[in-house]
Amino acid sequence: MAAVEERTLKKMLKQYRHRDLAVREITDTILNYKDLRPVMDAYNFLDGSSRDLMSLAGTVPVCYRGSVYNIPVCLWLLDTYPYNPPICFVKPTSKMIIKTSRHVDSNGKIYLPYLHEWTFPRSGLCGFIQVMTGVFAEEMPVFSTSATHRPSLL
Amino acid sequence: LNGGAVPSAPPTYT
Repeated sequence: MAAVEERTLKKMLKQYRHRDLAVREITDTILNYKDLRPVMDAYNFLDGSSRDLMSLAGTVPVCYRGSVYNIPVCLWLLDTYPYNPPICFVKPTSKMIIKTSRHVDSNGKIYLPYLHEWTFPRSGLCGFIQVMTGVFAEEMPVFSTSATHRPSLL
Repeated sequence: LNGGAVPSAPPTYT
């Protein structure tokens, strides 16, 4: 599956202040995580305002008790990205429930020190996803309510 | 565009 082309990303990110840096980061991320794709959509801020932002939506693989699960996530990028951290959510399907923890709240929002301590260029999306999947391997953020799940064995 | 794997999660915890 081919990655989205750079010039398409540039068009999508025309309102981003550091577009070239953002394009490089996103390209790198979707090459490493094949089940994430870039999507422009309306992001609703807590103050009620809304803005068209890019998100990387899809799944990331997490190894949990010997099986690999495709955990659905959505990583929103502010127009100041990569100088501000992504806003990240677990997105349970209708057959999943969120297990809240100190890292994930009931809305699925993800809280990790990596995000609080975000400093570009030391921080980046790939680094964040590595940390996030490592944390999820210890503290699974979603569980299935369906009995018919079929995990892929390692 | 990238493809999409089917989301999955471990069975309900107790």
